[in-house]
Amino acid sequence: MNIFRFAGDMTHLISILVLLLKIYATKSCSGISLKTQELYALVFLTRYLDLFTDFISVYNTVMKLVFIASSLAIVWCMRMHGLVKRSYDKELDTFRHYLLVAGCFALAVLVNEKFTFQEIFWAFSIYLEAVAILPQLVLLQRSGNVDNLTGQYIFFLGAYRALYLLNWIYRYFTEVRFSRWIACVSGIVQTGLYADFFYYYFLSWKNNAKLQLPA
Amino acid sequence: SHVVEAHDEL
Repeated sequence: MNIFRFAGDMTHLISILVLLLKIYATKSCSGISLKTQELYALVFLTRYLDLFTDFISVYNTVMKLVFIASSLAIVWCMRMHGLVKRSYDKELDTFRHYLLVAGCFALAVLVNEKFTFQEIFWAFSIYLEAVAILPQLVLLQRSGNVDNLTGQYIFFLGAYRALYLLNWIYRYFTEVRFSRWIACVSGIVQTGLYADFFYYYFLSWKNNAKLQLPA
Repeated sequence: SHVVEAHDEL
């Protein structure tokens, strides 16, 4: 474990807590893409298949359980919870996310670290996570103004993988046989997708103005 | 052969 990865995990956790706070405090999920949340639940479920087979550390196991439970809770909330469900922008959240699932799975079958069930699903989860934010960014552009908590949620979500990039650079230089190029390349794509959001988020922070993405 | 060690990252 290194400071970059720990900071990355904490930033990821903060993003989830901010989203839970938004949904709980405002009893609304307006501006949040259910499709992105479903993709994230799938990412965690397929990435942590080794939850019961490979014990890395208490921290690792606890965080995996937290990520799986919170992502499922958010999807459940947005689908089942009467009050929250009504605020869901159903007509705006129309990204065909099953295409992302199909594409990432096809890529995972072709490009993986080892042609085993677990490794194919691990690679699938890595590719899917890179593009999972797309429905959310599309929804953001369509819904125009963004409430603060949603903006912060997306900011922390993007920042966590940027910290992981630093973690991989650090591990590359400090560990003899470290090569996670699938996660690294995918992480660069993932962070790149946030580039324009980060730009407008920075502008809104600098000008102390509301976060506006150009339609 | 190239043994894939367990993924230690989240």
